[in-house]
Amino acid sequence: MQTIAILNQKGGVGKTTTAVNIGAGLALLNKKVLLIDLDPQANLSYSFGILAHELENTVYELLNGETELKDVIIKHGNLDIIPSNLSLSGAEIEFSSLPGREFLLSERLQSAQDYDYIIIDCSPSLGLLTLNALTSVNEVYITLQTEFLPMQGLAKLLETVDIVRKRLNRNLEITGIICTRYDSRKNLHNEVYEKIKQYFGNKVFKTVIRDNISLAEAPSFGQTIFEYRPKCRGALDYENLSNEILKRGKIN
Amino acid sequence: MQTIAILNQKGGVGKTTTAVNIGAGLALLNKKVLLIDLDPQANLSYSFGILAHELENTVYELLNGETELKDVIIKHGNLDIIPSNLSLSGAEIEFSSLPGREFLLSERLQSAQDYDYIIIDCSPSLGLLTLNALTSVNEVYITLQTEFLPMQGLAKLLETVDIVRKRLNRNLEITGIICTRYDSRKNLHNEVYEKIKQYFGNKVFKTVIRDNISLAEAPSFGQTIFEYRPKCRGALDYENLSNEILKRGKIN
Ligand SMILES: Nc1ncnc2c1ncn2[C@@H]1O[C@H](COP(=O)(O)OP(=O)(O)OP(=O)(O)O)[C@@H](O)[C@H]1O
Ligand SMILES: Nc1ncnc2c1ncn2[C@@H]1O[C@H](COP(=O)(O)OP(=O)(O)OP(=O)(O)O)[C@@H](O)[C@H]1O
Ligand SMILES: [Mg+2]
Ligand SMILES: [Mg+2]
Repeated sequence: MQTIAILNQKGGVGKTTTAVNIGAGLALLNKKVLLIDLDPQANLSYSFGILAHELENTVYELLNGETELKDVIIKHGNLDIIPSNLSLSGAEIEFSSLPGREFLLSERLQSAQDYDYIIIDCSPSLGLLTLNALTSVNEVYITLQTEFLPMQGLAKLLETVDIVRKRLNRNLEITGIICTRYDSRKNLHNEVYEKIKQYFGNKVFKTVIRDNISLAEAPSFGQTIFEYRPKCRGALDYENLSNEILKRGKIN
Repeated sequence: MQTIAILNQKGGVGKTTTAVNIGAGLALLNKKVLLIDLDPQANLSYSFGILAHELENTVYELLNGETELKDVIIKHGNLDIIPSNLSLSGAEIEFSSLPGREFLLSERLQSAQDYDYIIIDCSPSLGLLTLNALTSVNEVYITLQTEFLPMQGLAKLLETVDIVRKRLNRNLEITGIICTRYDSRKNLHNEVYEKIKQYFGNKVFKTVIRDNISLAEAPSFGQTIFEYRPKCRGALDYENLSNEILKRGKIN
């Protein structure tokens, strides 16, 4: 089983869009996938047409022990989804004094054993919720928008993963960099893409996710890109990325 | 004096780009402007070429009382800037048990009286730092990227402003909506823009900030759009927006 957190404390860099569409892409390759929405803004849940604000059983109730894993899962075709909603926004403060507060999710996930992939969509922060993601997985994929400002937080991001590995989760490793919203006509994007390749070498996935408005439209219909417009560039890119993830397999 | 927080807990929707360029635009109209970077990621500071990670006096030292307002300000032409850096990322937890923890910034700003505009760039969150911004200003501008996912957090955003107004700051009001990264060729953008206008009516600024790569390039040179490429669409849009802000004046 591969367990992956999609991470970047910079906002709007395609974390949710990537979690949705590699989750769906891997499910289309007949893999058993669990997607976890760990953002109080519940963008992943809304992207599947889940009316997050109406739910009583979400990842928040799972974390505070009110509900069991099997009662919180929503099925979307081949995909299992643990949704989120705004009740999660109180979680950071609410759980901050609990002993083992960074391990609430990993404890609940111990009964989730029969998946090929568990993929966690994180919020743009390095707070307690994201720490819960980082102690529940072995791998981190960073989505990077190929522009200047999104690159500024990278040092802090790598430092945080380092600290978590030393203190909380010896298995944690950044195993993939996904370049998103790339537009080859823009010099800035090409320059930043080259810098990313120089710095991260083989961790950078060969598949780059290009800027494609269909990827922004699909969630408004509650559909993955494969359901919404299976032949567009966005679908092609995420299909290629899913295949590349599958081929890489478990990194040791 | 107009005091404005640039707010949206959704990431990557142009808060920083807007703070930088309306700050600069208003300064070019000979207004005395103070820009405050309240994001630990310090994107606003980096956008002015300030090497945030090397600084000893930042907004963090101002909040915890270590330094005075005059010692933390960095000048950029006509603009005064209070920079941030990563040390601010500990602030939410560190200050969380202080009495009056939401009023640390407003207390420090009491000596900042001779500005025409104080503009605060917020991080993509509704946590303690952002609450400090909301108790320090009378007005909120929301930057909205005209796509589906960025619209999902709006209800929570409005609710938070409401709660702050009732409990912490009776003067707080959303007085402006700025549509950013707009691309008129995209149907999705036009649909979302229409919805925004329907919902917010007159609060929506007539000037829409169009998608323009120069706006993403300028910060990599430590320049505002007016310094970097004064005739590009991004400069034109932010110039028009600054003029519109000036004309609106204090809303009462
Ligand atoms: N490749 C792409 N092409 C076009 N639009 C995209 C692409 N990837 C993401 N988007 C759009 O960009 C916006 C931000 O993407 P997304 O919400 O996935 O980022 P995020 O990192 O999850 O943001 P947050 O930090 O707020 O959680 C959304 O409107 C999304 O639909
Ligand atoms: N109108 C625009 N045209 C093109 N690029 C833009 C525009 N506005 C912002 N950008 C770019 O989009 C990215 C996100 O913008 P920005 O950092 O200003 O958003 P933000 O809301 O401050 O993000 P965060 O929530 O992470 O603080 C940056 O790379 C920025 O340079
Ligand atoms: Mg997201
Ligand atoms: Mg910003």
